[in-house]
Amino acid sequence: MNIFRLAGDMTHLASVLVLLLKIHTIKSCAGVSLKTQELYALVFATRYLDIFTDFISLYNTVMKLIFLGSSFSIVWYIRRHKIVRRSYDKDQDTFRHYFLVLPCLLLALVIHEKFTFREVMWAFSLYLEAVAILPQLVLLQRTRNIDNLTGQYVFLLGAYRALYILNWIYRYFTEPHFVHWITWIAGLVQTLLYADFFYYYFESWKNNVKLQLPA
Amino acid sequence: KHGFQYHDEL
Repeated sequence: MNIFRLAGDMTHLASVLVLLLKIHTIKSCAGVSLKTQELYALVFATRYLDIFTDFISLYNTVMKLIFLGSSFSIVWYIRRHKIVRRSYDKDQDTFRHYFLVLPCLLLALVIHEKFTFREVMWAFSLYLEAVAILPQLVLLQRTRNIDNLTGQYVFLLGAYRALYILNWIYRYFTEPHFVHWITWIAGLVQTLLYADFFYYYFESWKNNVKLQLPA
Repeated sequence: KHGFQYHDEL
């Protein structure tokens, strides 16, 4: 474990807690894309298949349970909770996320570290996570007023993967044989997708104006 | 570890 990875995990944890807090306290999911939340639940479900078979550390297992639990409960809140679901804007959250799942699955069947179920699922979860934010970014461009919590959620989600890139660089130089091309490329693509959001997020923060993404 | 790389990251 290194400081970049710990900071990345804590930033990732903060992003899901910010979102859960928003939905649980103000009972609203306005501006939140259910599609992105469903994709993230699928990312964790396919990435943490080994949660009960390979014990790496208490930290690793606890964090996996938190990410699985939070992502599925956010999906439950937006789909089932009688008050929260009313604030879900399904007419705006129209990104066909199934068009993201299939190409990621096909790519995982072609490019993986080993042709085993778990490794293909691992590669699938990496490719899917790289594009999972797209429905949310599209929704933010459509809904003019982005509330602070949703903006913070997206920012933290992007920042966590950027910190992971520093972690991979650190591990590459400190650990022999630490080479994970698939993870590195997927993580880089994922972070680049946030680039324009980061730009507008910092602009709004610097000029102290409401965050607005160009349509 | 050579070859099969275990996944120890989240």
